[in-house]
Amino acid sequence: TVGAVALDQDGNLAVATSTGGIEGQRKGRVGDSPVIGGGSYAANEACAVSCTGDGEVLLRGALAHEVYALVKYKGLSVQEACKEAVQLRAEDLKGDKGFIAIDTDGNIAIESNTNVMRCAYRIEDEEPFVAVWREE
Amino acid sequence: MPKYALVLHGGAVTMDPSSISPEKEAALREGLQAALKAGWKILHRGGSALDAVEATVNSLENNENFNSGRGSSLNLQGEVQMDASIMDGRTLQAGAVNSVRYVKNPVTLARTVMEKCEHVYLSGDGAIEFALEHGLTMEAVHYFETEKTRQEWLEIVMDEAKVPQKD
Repeated sequence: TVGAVALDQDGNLAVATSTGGIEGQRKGRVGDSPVIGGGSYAANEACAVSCTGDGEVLLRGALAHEVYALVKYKGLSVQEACKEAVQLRAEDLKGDKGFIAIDTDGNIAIESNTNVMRCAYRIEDEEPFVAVWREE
Repeated sequence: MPKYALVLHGGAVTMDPSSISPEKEAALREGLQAALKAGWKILHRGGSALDAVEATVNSLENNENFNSGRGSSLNLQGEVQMDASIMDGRTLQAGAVNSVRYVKNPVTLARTVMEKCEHVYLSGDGAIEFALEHGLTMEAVHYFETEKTRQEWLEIVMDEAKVPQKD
């Protein structure tokens, strides 16, 4: 799965997520990526979020919308919200979870419970950051 | 000047570090860098967040090292079956597609659904026909398949074949 979130110079947020699914998946299986609120969510009033990982887990937790809700209603930062979403009901929602998020102030978050988190970001003219491993 | 920023991911997974060769890791980094550049330059020039995320994801979809577009996993029948979505935080407009084949850039199809369809979500043949109606770039099946995905599919099929059969 791949995805992106962005904040533009007019203060608007957007998200996009795209996937080839999982190897050997059942024909017709749908994961989180195309489901609004499951694998993607964006609203200027809070943040934009794109998810990756085990699609069924992300779907059952509606985790993209969960991050949005934690920011909007609980007042968490995007970093705190993504951390909380990774841990949300971990005993019931077991599996790989990865999130990227951004808010309208340009605060960003990259969180996962996996050892591989292929990601990159760039804020204004600052140096770009690129990583394959979570601990980089 | 207001702040602008772009974040992208190319998938999260738990795996043995030795399963990613140095060459593969370098290719992944190069792909992430190229996608970041594609989206960031739009934001830097004052373009929209929506254009930036679409361009970023298009870049990753066109790179066979990532599981989307070209390089997508194969389903049990050995077919590519792609899903995508896009959402505009300004208007809460959204578009999504699933189980799509032949469409080079599924996220562009999702955006076309968002902007030119009365519905939010199209699936399968309906989504493909919508792509054809709107002149989106299509590719033959072999464009999406790679040696790696074909090999992974063969391993799954061979494992299934090992299950004892009874008549």
